[in-house]
Amino acid sequence: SVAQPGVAVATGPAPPVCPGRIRYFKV
Amino acid sequence: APHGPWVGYLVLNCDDPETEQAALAAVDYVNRHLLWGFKHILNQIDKVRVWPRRPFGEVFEMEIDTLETTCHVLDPTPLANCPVRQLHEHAVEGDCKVHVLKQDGQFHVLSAKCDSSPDSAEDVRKVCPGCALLVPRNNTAVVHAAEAALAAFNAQSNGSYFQLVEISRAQLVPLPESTYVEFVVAATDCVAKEVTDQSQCNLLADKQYGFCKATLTKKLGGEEVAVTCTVFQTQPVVPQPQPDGTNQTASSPAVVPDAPSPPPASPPAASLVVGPMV
Repeated sequence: SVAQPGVAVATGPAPPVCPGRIRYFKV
Repeated sequence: APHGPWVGYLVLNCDDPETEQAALAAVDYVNRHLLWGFKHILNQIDKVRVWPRRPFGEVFEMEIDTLETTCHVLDPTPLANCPVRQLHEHAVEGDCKVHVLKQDGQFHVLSAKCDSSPDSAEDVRKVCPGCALLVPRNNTAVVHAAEAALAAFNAQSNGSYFQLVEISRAQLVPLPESTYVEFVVAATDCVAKEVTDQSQCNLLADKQYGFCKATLTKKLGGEEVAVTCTVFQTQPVVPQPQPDGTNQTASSPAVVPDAPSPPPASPPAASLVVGPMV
């Protein structure tokens, strides 16, 4: 995030990542 | 009450280690309850929601993708050592919706529903234009190939007479024109060299299964068959844990009459015995 100095930037938990990694290949 | 829009469940990353543990427990459960075909292995976690469960624990509601391996469900090889069926072999995918309870650090599968489907012919052709496609297991040419291969195997066997238990997968190969089939056999109380009436042969009480791969090729004026079989070591019948917490004997006739018993929960490693090759 880019913000002016002294300005609070809203930070929260990162959104969950789904679907997960592909271990072999996608059919 | 929690702040914010409480939806009743927690969301985790699909690649969170806890999510993966729950998914692996589900895949293990599915493999232990497959009665035919091949073991599946985890490929991708699609969705996960974690619901609080009263009075204790939490339930992982998940959607997972699996891939078929080359290990038959009766094969005691640990899943981690089972190669994934490759695209050029016509891969098969599984889609599962599962509920897994985590309580006291342990994962227990509450429910699992899976559908499996082969890769599309178009996708196989993209990666391998000349590759053979899967065909129905009851295809006339497939059944003939399996029976011819088993007859050839028994003709060369110095031990038990083996019966056909299941045709597991098959492909029609265009060039050279041939039929490739993978099937399961079981030893009987007859001696292969002495069999006159196959209907009088009975499966051994301690079931001894084998897995065969065969190719039947059409030749001018006849056909040629090549078959290799791997006979699995006899496996003890062990109680299978059930979702409701009860135990069920794997080969209980009340559940699945005449069906091959699933492998034990913790199969012995390196317990394969290679049978004769024809």
